[in-house]
Amino acid sequence: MDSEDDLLQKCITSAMPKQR
Amino acid sequence: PTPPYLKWAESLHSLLDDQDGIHLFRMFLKQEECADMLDFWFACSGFRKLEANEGNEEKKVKLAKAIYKKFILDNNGIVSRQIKPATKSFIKDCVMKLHIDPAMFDQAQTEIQTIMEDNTYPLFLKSDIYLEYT
Repeated sequence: MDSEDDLLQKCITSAMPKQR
Repeated sequence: PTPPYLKWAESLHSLLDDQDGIHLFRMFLKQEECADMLDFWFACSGFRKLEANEGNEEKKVKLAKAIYKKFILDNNGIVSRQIKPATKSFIKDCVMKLHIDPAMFDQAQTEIQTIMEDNTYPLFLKSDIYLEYT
């Protein structure tokens, strides 16, 4: 299971647009 | 075609819809010591997008707690200082009572977005970081 920080970082990244 | 950096000046959403735009805006916010506002904004969007499928519940609770702990719990944090007390109480209640809902951070995200639109985003467009880039 991911640590809280990993989980948060993944969550932030998942909301960002994908590379053009 | 319009270069991306001109599109960034159209609206906050155009800026946040582009990876390079996000990167540059984050550099600016970091300089102003408020990069957490942007991270929080994306964390809220990511949280809302989590699938509602079975087995995800535990992850959602953990993530909601992580967002709460990092951005809202500390009253001196930049995000916490800008969110209305009623909104913070609402989120705290949701976390404490485990009422985890995809929309539980929506109001807080809107408040932070309004502050970025009224304040940091116009400042960014006038900043050296942006002007040098263009």
